Amino acid sequence: STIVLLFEAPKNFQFDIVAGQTIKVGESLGHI
Amino acid sequence: RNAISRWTGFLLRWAPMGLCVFGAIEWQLHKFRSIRDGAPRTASEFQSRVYCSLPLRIMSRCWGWLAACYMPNPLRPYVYGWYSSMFKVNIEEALYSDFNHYSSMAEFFTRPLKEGVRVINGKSPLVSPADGKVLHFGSASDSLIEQVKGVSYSIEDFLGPLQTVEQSREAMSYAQALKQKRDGSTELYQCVIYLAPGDYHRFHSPTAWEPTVRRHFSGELLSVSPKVAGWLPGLFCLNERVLYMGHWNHGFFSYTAVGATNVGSVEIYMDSELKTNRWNGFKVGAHPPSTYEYDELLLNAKQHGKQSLQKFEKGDLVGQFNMG
Repeated sequence: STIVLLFEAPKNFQFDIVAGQTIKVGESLGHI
Repeated sequence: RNAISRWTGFLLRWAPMGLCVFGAIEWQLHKFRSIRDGAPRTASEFQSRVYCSLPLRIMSRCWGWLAACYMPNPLRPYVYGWYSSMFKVNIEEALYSDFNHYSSMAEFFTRPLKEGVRVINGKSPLVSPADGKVLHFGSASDSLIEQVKGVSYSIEDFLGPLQTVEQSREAMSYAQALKQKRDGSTELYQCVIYLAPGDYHRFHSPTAWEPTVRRHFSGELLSVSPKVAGWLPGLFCLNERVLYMGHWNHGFFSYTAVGATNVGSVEIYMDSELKTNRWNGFKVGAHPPSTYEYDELLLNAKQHGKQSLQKFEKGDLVGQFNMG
């Protein structure tokens, strides 16, 4: 199963993740 | 009668061989084409149709029925223990770490976690909604966006038509029309998280936001493992999925739970009317890919004089994936 988030955010939004990493509920996905 | 029996014998003897030869030629041709074009080796239209015509929904529902069967106590440590070691389940984090607590495989699969084992990042505007593996993330401002590197899907096929007539009348791309801020200060982004069989299968809200519409797309129940996501373009538009669209304080926000063969059902705690992985008869291959019907439910109950059904805070429990 898969969760897909599609969202609008300010242009200076930066992801804090890398493809392939494992992640847990509540960990930061990105910052503005 | 002789002629018919001779023909039947001939077909029974040579048809499987013919199919295998045809499949092998098709596979080699497709491999040659993708090497020649330097493109990632993804499924051809023919392979996609063959995959979609497999009886996966029947298999998923049978699996769901089996997983819901009562598990006799003596078997629980062995079956759940095998599953935990096979799929690296961390049972110490579960609210009930005693295998004997779970009366079925399905209940074990949707086990809750202990309080406090997941800390919601207070500073970040967006946190992970689930335990899993980051398949892909990045800008989503084009009409085709990547499900994994090099393999894409159509944002319009995935979300369905724009919600308002005004949006669809705007002379701009679908992705641009989705945005709620028109001052050019925002972009569309996406993040795809894959939940492996051993992961915690409840999911949470990644931020404070308000869903205003729910779309449930019937569809296939293909596997969504990273291997298949890297092979089958448009996979997320083919699979059964439940999509909530709304807004957060930076504009448009959508949250989609995509089902898969062994995890075909999605349960959203605040949306009791939602029913997924229903039996849709023997319509094998009835749909050309990515043109599935969907049912839509306006969640913004203000139109009916009541308060809107639901606002999510960051970290709120939203729902769970069920087996079968």
